[in-house]
Amino acid sequence: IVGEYRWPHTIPYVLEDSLEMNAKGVILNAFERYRLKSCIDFKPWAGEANYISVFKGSGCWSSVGNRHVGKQQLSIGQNCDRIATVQHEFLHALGFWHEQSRSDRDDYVSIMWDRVMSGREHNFNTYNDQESDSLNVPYDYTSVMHYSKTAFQNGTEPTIVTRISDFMDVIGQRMDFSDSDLLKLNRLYNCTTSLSFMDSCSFELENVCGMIQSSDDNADWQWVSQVPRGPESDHSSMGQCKGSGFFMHFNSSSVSVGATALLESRTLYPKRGFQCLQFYLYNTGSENDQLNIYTREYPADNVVGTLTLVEEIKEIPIGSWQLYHVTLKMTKKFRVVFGGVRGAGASLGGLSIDDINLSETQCPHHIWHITNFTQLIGSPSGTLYSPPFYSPKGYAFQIHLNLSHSTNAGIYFHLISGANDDQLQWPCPWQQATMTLLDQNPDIRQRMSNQRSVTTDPLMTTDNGSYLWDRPSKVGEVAFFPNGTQFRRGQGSGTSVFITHKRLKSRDFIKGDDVYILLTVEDISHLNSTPVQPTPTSTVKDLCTNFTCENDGICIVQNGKAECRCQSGEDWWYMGERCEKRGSTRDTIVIAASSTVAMFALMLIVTLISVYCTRKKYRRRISSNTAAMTLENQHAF
Amino acid sequence: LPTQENFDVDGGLDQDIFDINEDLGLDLFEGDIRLDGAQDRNS
Repeated sequence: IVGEYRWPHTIPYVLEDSLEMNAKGVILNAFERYRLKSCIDFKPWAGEANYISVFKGSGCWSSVGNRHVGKQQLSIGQNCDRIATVQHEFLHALGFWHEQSRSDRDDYVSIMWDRVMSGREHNFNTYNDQESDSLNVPYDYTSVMHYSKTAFQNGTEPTIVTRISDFMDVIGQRMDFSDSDLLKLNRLYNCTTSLSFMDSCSFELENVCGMIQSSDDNADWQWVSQVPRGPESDHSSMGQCKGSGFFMHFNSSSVSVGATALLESRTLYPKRGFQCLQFYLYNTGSENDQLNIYTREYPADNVVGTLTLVEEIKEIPIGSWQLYHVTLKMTKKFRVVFGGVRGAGASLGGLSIDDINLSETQCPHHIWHITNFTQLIGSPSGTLYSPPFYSPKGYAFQIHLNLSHSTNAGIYFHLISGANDDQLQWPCPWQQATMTLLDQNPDIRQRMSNQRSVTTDPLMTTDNGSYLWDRPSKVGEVAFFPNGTQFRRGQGSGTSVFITHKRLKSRDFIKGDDVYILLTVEDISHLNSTPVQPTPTSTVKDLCTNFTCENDGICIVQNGKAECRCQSGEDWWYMGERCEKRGSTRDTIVIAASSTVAMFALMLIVTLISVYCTRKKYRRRISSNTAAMTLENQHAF
Repeated sequence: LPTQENFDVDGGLDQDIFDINEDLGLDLFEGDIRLDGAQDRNS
């Protein structure tokens, strides 16, 4: 939107108590996507003049841009608790219209007016380029702000037809920001950095992202595009592009057991104090070859740095690219160090790494790696259950991915019987399960991963009266692991429309016929408590109990009397005994100006009347003198 | 909730933002935009 409707880069917000618990967690996850891909950040409101109040209204909606009204509402109502929906509504608040309302949209889509619900035609307005500015970014069919082809349809035929037919099932994506969404957002807010992105490296350039070979080792990592014993190609482009597709390789077959090769990243400067390192690893050496992940930290006076072993990655599967995550907690300048170690046993190859991403975000708790994926889509055998996992709180769970439906993939979260059940609270309270289908783009900033979350509400019951999230051994069904072990599986919660098969086959969700589902199960019970109110003293309680202040006014006792203290902002305030009236500097100026004008008008009227009276009086005097003069003259003749 | 293997939070419907708002009878500007006074007149 044209005009000064931008927010400051850090936007004050309030998550109102009316929001559903799952929605609160999803909103906080959406903030993390803004922090990774743009310079927009969010902070709890601390009295700033303007802020966004996110509440559970009817439906999902927002205003466009910063309206400078103090409390600006944004509704995340029932069924709006999807991360891309939240991203969409916040993009409105940040100043975005819908993509197909651009002034140049008719070059790219056709609106089929006869298929639009009657009375809803206005939803297909366009803005002229005085009201809407596309910031020199081409039309974007993949925008998270684009309507889908079925928007406001009166039947079953699409209301929007893209002029390039391949985009018919692309428009209306609700997965994540598109590249162009981010280009516009970062241009609109003059972003030069992001809060949580640190580095991304796919080794396509010979400078290998500024990484350095260590001298404290026995061998170097080599910059290659293929290795005779595998991998035949890199992970970034999977060998699709001639002349590119490089990765780093440690040839363990050329060194003795125990020999090492250290590859160090460039120096990095953390802001948040926690990081997630992600990379792909391929093993063609000995099954005992291992990769050690170190950090080299540089406290103020230490130029050499302190090397610390963070994780040993062992039993690396032979012959395929595998995704790994390592959690770091660095607070000072540091390097990440990849240490290849030759293990016992024969080696005909070695270790390869590619597509490294480092960000100041939380790592997922678990990864579900599904191989030979494509054949499962739309197949009766496409009903998959993940291995069992444990949440940080100790709840055992399992994911069910249903690919057998003809058009959509479904995904569900199940609690299952586990080793800690006797020590855990039942029904399971407020654990939010977030399931992410990973878009395996080499650069984390360009991934449009598809994510949904469900939260265990301890009070939710099924129609046979049992609690949905009760102990699986009590309410679950008998099930068996592939090795024949019996366990209990609780009822699942999720969605049958997680992603369409068409979208599933797009982008890099499937790469090398492998798919990754990232899993996080977080305790969000802390989001449940309304801010702890100061325990009221007896007088405040009595006098204020029946004394209500409007517009978020606060009741206090002053001189033994209940009074309201009203909210105020930079250029607005509430007033009156109950804060029922709203004032603003703009109103005051208007009042002052109009009273000045009124006063001036009154003075003018008074002046005119007095002039008129004076003249009338004067004229009368003259005419009476003249009369007298005439009489005199008569006598005189 | 019906006792079944899975509880579908979307009720089996792949509803976009605008479908959700339409079903609630909200006739918001372009489906999910709330206009303030000035914008309303312009639009």
